[in-house]
Amino acid sequence: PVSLPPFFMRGSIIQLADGELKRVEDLKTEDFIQSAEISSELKIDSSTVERIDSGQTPNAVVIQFSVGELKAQVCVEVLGEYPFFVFGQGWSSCCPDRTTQLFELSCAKLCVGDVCVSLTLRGMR
Amino acid sequence: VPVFPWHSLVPFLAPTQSD
Repeated sequence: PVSLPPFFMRGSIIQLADGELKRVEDLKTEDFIQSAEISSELKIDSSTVERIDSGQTPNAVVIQFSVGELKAQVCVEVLGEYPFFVFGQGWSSCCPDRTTQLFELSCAKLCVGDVCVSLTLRGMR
Repeated sequence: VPVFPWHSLVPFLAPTQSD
């Protein structure tokens, strides 16, 4: 699993596609949808959590997603505290307590059936 | 203060290319 990027820290400044600046903790589902709508390259996909298993290292988890209309199966291995953005809910991780502790980012528990925001390239299907 | 692009925050999950 990759080390955790700095932009999940509470207070990080995020630039939306229209140039607007928001703090990471203030992002809403619509911000991602609207940003993708004006992006020429990126498209939002809905990725449903199908399985969550433990990974190779103690804090790692393997999350299996069903991605997009084609329901492509994609597995990612991340640290348990890595947050995903769930549609209509916001930031969620497998270890929300650790996410909150490390990033001060308030976080729900990521569960099987949650639908996460993910990206694909436009023109790819 | 660093500014991060919105698309860094969500994973790029590419489905296997079909047709």
